[in-house]
Amino acid sequence: PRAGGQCPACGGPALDLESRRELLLDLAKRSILDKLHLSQRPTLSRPVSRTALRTALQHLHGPPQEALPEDNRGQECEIISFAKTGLSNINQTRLDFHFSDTTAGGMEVQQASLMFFVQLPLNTTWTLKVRVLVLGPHDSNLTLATQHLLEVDASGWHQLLLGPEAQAAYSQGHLTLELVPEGQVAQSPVILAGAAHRPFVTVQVRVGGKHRVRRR
Amino acid sequence: GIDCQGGSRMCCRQEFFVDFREIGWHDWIIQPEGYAMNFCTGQCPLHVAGMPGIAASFHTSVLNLLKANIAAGTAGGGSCCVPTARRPLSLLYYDRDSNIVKTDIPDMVVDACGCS
Repeated sequence: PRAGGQCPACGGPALDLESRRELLLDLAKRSILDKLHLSQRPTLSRPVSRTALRTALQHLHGPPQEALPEDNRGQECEIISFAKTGLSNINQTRLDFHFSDTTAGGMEVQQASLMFFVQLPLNTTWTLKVRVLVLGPHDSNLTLATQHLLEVDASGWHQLLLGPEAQAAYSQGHLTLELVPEGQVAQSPVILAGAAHRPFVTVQVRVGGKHRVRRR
Repeated sequence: GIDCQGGSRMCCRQEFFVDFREIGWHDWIIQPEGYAMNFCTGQCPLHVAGMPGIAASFHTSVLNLLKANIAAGTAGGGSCCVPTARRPLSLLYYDRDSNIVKTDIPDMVVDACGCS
């Protein structure tokens, strides 16, 4: 409506178009931040390369499988976290993952898996031990929570489903994985960490869903 | 529901696109580039309370007429132009640790408006 007119909905003084636009954009911003449980927009600490982003997005799952009733489905999220490669040497590769927004109300980890790229010499099979290290409850030392063994017999991307210990570490905001080759191999395989092959963890999470009430 | 056109003063849905580049959020929101938020505006005189946007049954229509006739002249208590259908917005964004998050935010797009 023209400036100086009357608002058709509430009868108050009509806003000029520019002020109304500002008001609506501000409303849109607040609506998005509220529903993402964010107090302000994130400032990016370490931008991710487009190559790593594209590679990771190819591994994102589609829409949630089971169609739960609206009232207890909560908001489903999928999170991809790229590894910050910690101290590594020829005998082991350490990968650190940080998750700070795990405090959103009613966070429930559904599934977590590690994706990593291996360059393997031809016709070799490699046994890899993946150790899940978590921060102790009262100190900053890392303790072994569990470990998985994985047979790798070809170069390329490999996925390892992580169990409840890694999921619990996600909820605490910090997960460390150590990849240790088992046994002796003639030529040591390489876990690539370049832009297009950065290892990453995908976590499927449900936020704010009502916990299922067991009906007796 | 009814989309606002020209000088329409009755309850309708006004299209409104939020461009994330315009609000400077295109660096942390990866996809989409914006979204149609839309909003409801316009008047809801008593005799259309409960009309477009909420399928007005015969019962509702009679009730509206009763309300309009009996309540004619009484102040206040008008009905409001509100969203009657909304859709989620799928978002792909970076969190403050540069993790990539994909989520569906419920009730973000107003699809239809009607009188409460």
